[in-house]
Amino acid sequence: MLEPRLVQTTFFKNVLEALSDLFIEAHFEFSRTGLELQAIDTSRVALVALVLRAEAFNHYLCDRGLSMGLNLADMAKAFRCANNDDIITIKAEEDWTDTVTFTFESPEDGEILEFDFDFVGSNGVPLEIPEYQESEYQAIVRMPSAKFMRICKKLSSFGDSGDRDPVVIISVYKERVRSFARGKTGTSTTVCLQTQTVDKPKEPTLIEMKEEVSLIFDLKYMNSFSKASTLSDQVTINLSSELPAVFECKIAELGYIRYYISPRKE
Amino acid sequence: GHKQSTITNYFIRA
Repeated sequence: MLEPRLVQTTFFKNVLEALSDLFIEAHFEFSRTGLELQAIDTSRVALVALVLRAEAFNHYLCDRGLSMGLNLADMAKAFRCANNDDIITIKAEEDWTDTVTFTFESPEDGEILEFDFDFVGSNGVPLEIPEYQESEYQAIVRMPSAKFMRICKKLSSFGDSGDRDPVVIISVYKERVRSFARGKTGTSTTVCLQTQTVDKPKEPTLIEMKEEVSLIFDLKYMNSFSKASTLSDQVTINLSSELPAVFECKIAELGYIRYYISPRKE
Repeated sequence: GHKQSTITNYFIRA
């Protein structure tokens, strides 16, 4: 029997809430080194990869690998029923039945909640994703996640053009990042400049540009990533016209969540 | 309209 135990209920609640809007299923892999999660959205345009090393957990035990596809909406529902300080135990039988049991134990209330999830196909993942090289990107933008969330909120409140999927155009030029969305009767533009690190040393916006670049993304992907970005103080956006964009937030020194998004082409 | 490559074009199966 395999039994990783962990106490990161709040963290997983937030991850599942962020992902379950956009991704239906995810592939989970628990190993001695930690957890790796991958999911692709139904239109196969965005891939999310979450890595959380064993050291990130208060308590983590996993003697043998445990790998499964799970429905994210069901998991989000289960985690909503759990308390934030619950201890989670994950159990799967050695002989590979096709379900996994998540047990939430509340030491304070003396209550145990148990959920069985059926394995699902997990939509063509896992994939081999090479570590990305920053030098391959035309522009790299780093900014506080709170700022990124504000920008996405502004764009999505305006960028609903009605009949088709709203998009955002992100352009980097002259050490500026411009985000643009078109609504029904007008447009919305936010321009961010590189900020002086002396004024706000803790929350700089940094723009490294090799060449000007301008890319179109579906707003729904940006919104999902902005929800996930609450897990970290900063986001990094790597942009290239040849490669999928990488939207990353690092989780302390203990892992990361990355969205790889294929840009739309005119 | 916009064309769009699928993300799986960039990565290989593990």
